[in-house]
Amino acid sequence: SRARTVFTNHWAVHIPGGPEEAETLAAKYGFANLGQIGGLEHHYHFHHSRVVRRSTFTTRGAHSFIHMDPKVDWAQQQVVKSRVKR
Amino acid sequence: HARSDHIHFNDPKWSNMWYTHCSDKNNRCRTEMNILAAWQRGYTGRNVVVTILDDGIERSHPDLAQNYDQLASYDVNGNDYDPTPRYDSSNENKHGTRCAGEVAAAANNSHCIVGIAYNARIGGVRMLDGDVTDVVEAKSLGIRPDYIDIYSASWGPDDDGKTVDGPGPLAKQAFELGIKKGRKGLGSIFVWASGNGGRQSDHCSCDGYTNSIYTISVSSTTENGNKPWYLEVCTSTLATTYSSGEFYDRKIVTTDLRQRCTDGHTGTSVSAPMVAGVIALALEANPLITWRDVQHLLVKTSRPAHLKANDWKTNAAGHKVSHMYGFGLIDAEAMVVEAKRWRNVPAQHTCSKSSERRTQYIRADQKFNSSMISTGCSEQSGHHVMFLEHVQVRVLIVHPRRGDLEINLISPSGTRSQLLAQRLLDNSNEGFRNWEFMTVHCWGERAEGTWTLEITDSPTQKRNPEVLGKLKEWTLILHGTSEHPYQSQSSLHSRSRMLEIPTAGREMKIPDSLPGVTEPEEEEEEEYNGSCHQECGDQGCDGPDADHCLNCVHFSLGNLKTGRTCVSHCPLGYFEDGDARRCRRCSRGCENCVGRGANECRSCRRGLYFNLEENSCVESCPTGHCHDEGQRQCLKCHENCLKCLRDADRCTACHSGFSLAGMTCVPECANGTYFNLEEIKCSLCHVSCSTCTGPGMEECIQCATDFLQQEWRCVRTCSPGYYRGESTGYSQRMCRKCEENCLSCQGPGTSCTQCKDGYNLFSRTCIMNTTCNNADEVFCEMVKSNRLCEKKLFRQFCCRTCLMTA
Repeated sequence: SRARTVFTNHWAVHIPGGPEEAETLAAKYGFANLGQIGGLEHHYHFHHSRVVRRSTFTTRGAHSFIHMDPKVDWAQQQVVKSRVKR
Repeated sequence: HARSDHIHFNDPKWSNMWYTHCSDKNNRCRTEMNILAAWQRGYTGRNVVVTILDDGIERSHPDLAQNYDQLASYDVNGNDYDPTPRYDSSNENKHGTRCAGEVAAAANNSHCIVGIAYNARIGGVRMLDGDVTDVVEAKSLGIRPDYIDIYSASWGPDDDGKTVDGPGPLAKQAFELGIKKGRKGLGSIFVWASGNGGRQSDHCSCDGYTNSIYTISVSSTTENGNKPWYLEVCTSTLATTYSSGEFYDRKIVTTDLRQRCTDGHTGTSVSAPMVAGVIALALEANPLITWRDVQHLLVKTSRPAHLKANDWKTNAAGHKVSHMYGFGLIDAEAMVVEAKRWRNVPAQHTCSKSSERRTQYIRADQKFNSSMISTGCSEQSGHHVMFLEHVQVRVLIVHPRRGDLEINLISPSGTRSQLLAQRLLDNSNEGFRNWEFMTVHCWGERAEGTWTLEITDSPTQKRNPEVLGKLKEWTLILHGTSEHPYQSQSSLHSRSRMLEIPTAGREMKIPDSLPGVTEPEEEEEEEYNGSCHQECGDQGCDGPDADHCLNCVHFSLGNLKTGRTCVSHCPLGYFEDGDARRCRRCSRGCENCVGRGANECRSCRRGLYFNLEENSCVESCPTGHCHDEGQRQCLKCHENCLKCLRDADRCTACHSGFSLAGMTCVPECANGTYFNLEEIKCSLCHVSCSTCTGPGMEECIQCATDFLQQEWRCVRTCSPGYYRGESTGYSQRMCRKCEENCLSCQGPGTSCTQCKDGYNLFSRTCIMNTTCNNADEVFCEMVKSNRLCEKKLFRQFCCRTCLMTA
């Protein structure tokens, strides 16, 4: 049987406008901006403390509208990946 | 075999490090990884930075503290700079500390062990002790890429034999960024443990990390060269180290949590840090080698040694390779010697070609073949691949039970890579949706020619026989170079290419962590005194491998341009010229031949067919012949058939005056009639048909005048829910379906005139006759600004409420 998807309260967001724009958008939708993801330019790690930490469904709310914001190219709620030590 | 009783470290577990040196003076023991010899040349990993992507690193461990590097460390789980593991009663988070010790435990400090690169700097990234997401992986793979040289990871998706998973979009980008920009443009080096699921019949091709061209996938072998219980086979494995095996086999000693040592470390995670350590030695020997140079070095220097596998084969470039061990056991000394004199390989080119996008059925218990001819993109200078490195195959397969599939790829030179073996535990019906398989087994071969994808579906459990697997598309992605990768260094790789082997009785110097440090020696002009490869002839050799021979016992393969190697038998596509002791190429397309002539073929390469009349190989059989896939020959079709499929009487096209009925050619009938096979005469079609395949009203091919086609029937007027529309590509008119929820309409799109129950007509669209109760002004603004009501998916989404309120 297929493993159930577990959604987290972390988002990856692609904002071409730069770090200041990322800060503004994070604030607008209630996220904390945890900074750029490694060396990936314009990709930011957002965290939302009022969204449930682990959930089997995507929670809807004002934060969901970040996906539709014209200044956001792409946003993805992060899902838990099952990883094992070898 | 080697004796190494001339060197001693005071670390208490030194004598237990059987995979590094021999401690039993009365017995010979296996030291083919040649780590001591690399140390003796002065390479200990100095100025090289390695990090372990795992559950943290005990930075205060006495064997790690000396080489611990704060700048090569991070805690992704805690978002701070301290990667110290979280301690619990089960010591769950010991893994990273164990791996780190293998790489860079300090030498001669009276504590525990000696790391393979005991002067390298070591860091740890704590990223497995929490929810692992794409962001977590991408962050970890991209930490300080200009500072860290080697990332070693010994984890991956579940090794349960039923998972197919790999890096997400961000982690993929992180890999790509790492190899493009890391190490100031030379490329980050990612080392990966190939998988632990051997007992679950798992296959490392189903792990997108080990299967990536950007990672060096490492396998394991026991002390005696046997397959460990956890080993997973696949074609992306590049090299192997000693590790462990069954309970009676010796394991690995390394640093352990709480400042301890362990001699019970096991699993494939032993092997990745060992290779990371050896690569650190090579990077010290030559810091300017790129990420691809490192992979070339591993291909060139790893050896089958005594590793037992029944699938060792020599590819057309002369490399011995196995699905269990890749190119074999890693050789640290050969790595540093080669690295020292290495010249960067030419730029990487990538050439892709996709099959036609159409569904092809995979029948159970039958072999399905699909061939593709590649020119290696010779017409595109920036993409031209002549000499292969990695080969990827991206497939879109729909299948009712994924675990029943076996997939092979056959290169133009005849090298067969098993991209996927059956996985008994994989019951998934998800198939492979653009999954990329990868093989290194064609490394060094020529790219040009016919590539064949072979899929076998062998049901291991009862399945619905009517549900067939489908191959929808496949893409061949060739990576490599347009010129020979070693041509620029041919002068170095000819007579002066040699290993300096310590002479018997010579005192081994303990390198530079100890007093009396010796600098690495220059070995350009030294003479090779070691043993030659078994295929070398009486004139000797200038190195240990088959491509170092000055003449051959059996046959010589290759030429001066591509490099020569000695082989016992010529590979497919060549014939053995006994007088000249050379493997000579058959004519183009021949698999077996007796001479160079085009009419001297005896069988053809995959994807080509043997034309019996001309003793030649053809890509497709001439008209009037069909392809006999089993014998790979051309068969003459039945006399009425113009074309046939597999058998002479399975027609797919007919001669003039005949038409197809199923797969038989029958005499043609006039319009309004069809050939009745039972009565062997032309009979009338249904009144609604103009042409047909049988008497029924659903067997029309074309409709009679005044009839319209509606869902495979011919009708006088369109039914409710359909509108009269123009057909495209057909001369007849058709009834097309109205938009969803319309009871009747005037045409395509929003043109409803009546709605189904529960829906109201609004702006010629049928929307649910409910209203929202939360459509406040802000919400409506969002709906309006994003034009949600124009999108079909969102049309039921408060549109009516918003339109009414705003």
